[in-house]
Amino acid sequence: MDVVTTSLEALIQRATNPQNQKPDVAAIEAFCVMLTKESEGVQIGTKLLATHIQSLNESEALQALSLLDTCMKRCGPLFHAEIGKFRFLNEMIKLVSPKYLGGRTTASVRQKVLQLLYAWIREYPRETKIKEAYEMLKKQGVIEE
Amino acid sequence: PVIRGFSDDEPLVIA
Repeated sequence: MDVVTTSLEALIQRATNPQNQKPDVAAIEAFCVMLTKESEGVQIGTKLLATHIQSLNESEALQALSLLDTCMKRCGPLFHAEIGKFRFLNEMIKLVSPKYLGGRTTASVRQKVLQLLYAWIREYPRETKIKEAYEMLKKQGVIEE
Repeated sequence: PVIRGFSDDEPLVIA
C-alpha cells in the first residue's frame, strides 16, 4: 500500500470518526491538500469518500458527506470531474435507491445526498452527469419535487 | 499516469 493511500486513509478516518464532537478541521484540511497535491490523490480520495459515505454508522456517513462537500469547494476541477463520473455518482445513488442501500440508509443521510446533488447541478453545470443522475432519480420516483 | 480514454467511466445505475 503506497504512502499516499495510507495517509489519505488515516486522514479520512480521523475526519469522519463517529467519536468526533466537532469537525476535525486539521484532518479535513490535510485531506483536501493531499488529495490535490499527490498524483492519483483524486482517484484514491474519491474511492475512500465513496466507501465512507456508505458507512453503516450515520455519524461517519454524514461527516463523509460533509467532507465530500468541502472537497468539492476546495479541490478544484480535477476533483469535480472525478465526482462527476457515474462511477462515483452511482455510489451516492445506491444510498437513496430502495433497490440498493436505500432501505438501510437513515433519512438524514438520504436527504444530505439529494441536497448535495441538487446544489451541485447549479454550482457545477459543466458536470452534466450530475444532472443526468438527478433526473433519473426524479423519473424513478426517488425524488418527489 | 495511465492515459485514460473517454470511456473512463461506468454506466449510470438506475435507482
